Amino acid sequence: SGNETDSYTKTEGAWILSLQKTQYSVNTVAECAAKCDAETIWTCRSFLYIEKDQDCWTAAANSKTEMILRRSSAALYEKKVYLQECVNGIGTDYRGTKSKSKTGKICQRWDAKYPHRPNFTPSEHPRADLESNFCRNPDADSGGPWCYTTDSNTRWENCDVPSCTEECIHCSGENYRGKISTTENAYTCQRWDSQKPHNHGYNPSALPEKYLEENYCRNPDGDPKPWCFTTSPSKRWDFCSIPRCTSEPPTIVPELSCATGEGELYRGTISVTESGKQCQSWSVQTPWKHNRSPDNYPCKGLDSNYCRNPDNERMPWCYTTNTETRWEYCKVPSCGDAAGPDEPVIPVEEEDCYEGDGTSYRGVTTESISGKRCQRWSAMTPHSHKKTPQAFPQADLRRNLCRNPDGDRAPWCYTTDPSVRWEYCNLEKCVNKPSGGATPTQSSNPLVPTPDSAQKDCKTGKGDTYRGVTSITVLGVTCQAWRAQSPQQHNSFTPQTHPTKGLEGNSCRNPDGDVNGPWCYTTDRNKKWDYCQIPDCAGMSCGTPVTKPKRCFGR
Amino acid sequence: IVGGCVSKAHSWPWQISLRTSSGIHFCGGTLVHPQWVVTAAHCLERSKRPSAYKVLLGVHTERANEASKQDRNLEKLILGPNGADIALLKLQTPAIMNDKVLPVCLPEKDFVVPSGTECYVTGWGETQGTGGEGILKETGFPVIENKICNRPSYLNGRVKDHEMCAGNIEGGTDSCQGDSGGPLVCHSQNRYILQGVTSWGLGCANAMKPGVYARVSKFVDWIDTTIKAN
Repeated sequence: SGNETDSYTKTEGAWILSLQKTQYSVNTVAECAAKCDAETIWTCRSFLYIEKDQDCWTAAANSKTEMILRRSSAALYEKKVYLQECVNGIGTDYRGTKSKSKTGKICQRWDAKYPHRPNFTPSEHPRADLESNFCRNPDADSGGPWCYTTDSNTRWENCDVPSCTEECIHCSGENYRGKISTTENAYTCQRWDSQKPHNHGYNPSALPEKYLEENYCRNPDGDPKPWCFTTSPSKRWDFCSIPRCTSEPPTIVPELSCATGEGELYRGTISVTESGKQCQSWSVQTPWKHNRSPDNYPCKGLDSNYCRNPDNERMPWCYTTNTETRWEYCKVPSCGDAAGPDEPVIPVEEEDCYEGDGTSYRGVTTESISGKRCQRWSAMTPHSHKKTPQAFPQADLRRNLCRNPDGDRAPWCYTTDPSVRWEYCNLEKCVNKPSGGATPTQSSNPLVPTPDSAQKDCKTGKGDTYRGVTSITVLGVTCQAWRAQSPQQHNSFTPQTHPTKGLEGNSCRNPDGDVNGPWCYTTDRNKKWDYCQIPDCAGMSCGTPVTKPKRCFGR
Repeated sequence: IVGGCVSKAHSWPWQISLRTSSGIHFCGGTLVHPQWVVTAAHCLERSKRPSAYKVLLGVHTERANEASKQDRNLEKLILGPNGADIALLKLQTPAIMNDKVLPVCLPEKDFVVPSGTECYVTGWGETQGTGGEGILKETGFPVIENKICNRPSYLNGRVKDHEMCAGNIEGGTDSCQGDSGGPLVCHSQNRYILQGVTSWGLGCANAMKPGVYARVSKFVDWIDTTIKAN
């Protein structure tokens, strides 16, 4: 029915290591979810499902405790309840990681006997997830989650975990996910996925990392607080009035002497711009009037006139005291990377295609094969990772350019879509490039533009609509007929289950919209399935130049 | 184009050079059909007569001494609706499509390019000393939502719904005089789509002063009906 996975958050292309993990063979993702829900020996917090292999792994860990790895064709499903850091009602279902009581005392581990001998232990309450020293509510205390404290004078204390339904904002509400949909001037908000009455560029599917749900107030653009487009034709947008939370704002680890990535955590005292101009104090409005005030951006450390990055800029900056220059970037040293990986891209002559496995690719593509925008390599949201410019200094991990730092089979990137960890990039292998790197001379043969090449043996985009006759995989193995069950047994993709996907004969197809294109089950017993190499139809119609542009970007 | 780089020859095959009848380049334009070019209305202020202009296609240099050059006179000039800065030029004879001359795709009606999308502009216009004079240059930058672009520190409410902004907040690269009428294209699903027509800006390449482009998706019906009717 599709409801079985509603209590899970899905991330495509993700895999997790877990010491406690069990493998099952299942027919559907729902069956895999049922296996996770039925685990009794240990607490199942997530499961991994590989659709083509019908392979299911249930796991005790989740992304809060373990590093997520990249894995093609796998999807990680995490139980939402174990990801939430807020409480519903009195919080008997709270499974978050807060480990301090409301007066700031560090919690005692639930399996510890000192300084307090506990009445509630993990062994006596196995379903209460009394793990580590996290706040829990095993006895339905009306004050919400609590813990025994490490202070010998305070046996226990409640933890003051914020409510999931509390409508409030921390900082400038960048992470506000509430449901208020009326503005401070009483306008009703327009749905983000609607273009009426106001046409706009905040398309939820193009900006998945902004959580532009329904018509809820959001802050996708670094404004001082959440806002929305309104349903009134005469008022394009308006701020929402959402109270500030009384609970503690998210904690950060400040960087005092250098900046990582875009420097949003920099809290040092440099107050001079890169050209030597003195910074203006953030709390004053002269010589430059502005709204980047400490009141509007309370969590951004806008102290004195120190360089900061409160609004997702490229690096820390400040307004200057020079009446000719409103603002300028500062020269804050980069933590552990003197080369400055995020300097503006210097245009270079490159073919926008890759050789071999693409390790040497230095082109400018920033889009994944399914059209998703790449996440910056130095950013840790929406996907936290270890493929940083500092860790891979030779890999040219600038900006959000497609690269192959880890010897994968082609350039790839983390995507800005929280539900898709990574994808290969929208790039093709270089073919028949003449020695010397010169652009091939093109003849001026007449070329009549045609709308699409559906009948030709080539694919457009991911190849979902490919109906050609290629039936050999990239490794030269013959494809198995879709209706056959030997040598590969399968029931995820058959002509019966997917009648509209063209699963005829043994031709390569893409019934599941695989971002890497058409594939097939193989006749090789040792390889259940593999991709097919289908040429792209580009070059046959409008907007598809024969000579690929450089696409140089920036100064 | 200020900043950016010199393009690869014929990699933007829809770019045309709009010239005086004597052959002086003054604006860009975009081939959207073998016999039709989209440009900016303000490029046509000097004369209402088609004979005052000509269009060069298939060229990479401003000198236009390439063998691939196609030279066309104009049959009609049609200005966009309601004074918008967009216009259509009908060529007297259709251009010949080949690997150096190819139309760009048009967007869906009313499509709004998502904020932050990386798009590209091209032209033979002013470079403000950043190099590449006389050769078709290109540069890329993100689209900026009108809400941001109309902030007081940016363009302070000057940008209309039928216009769009694109540029780098720190400046340094932009379209400029002589690029007017030329294309702003965005890559989507393996093709380039004409989303903007270079229109105006407050200077060129200044910080927090992005370029403004006619929003083509607002004029798709007009383009279709005009081509069909003419």
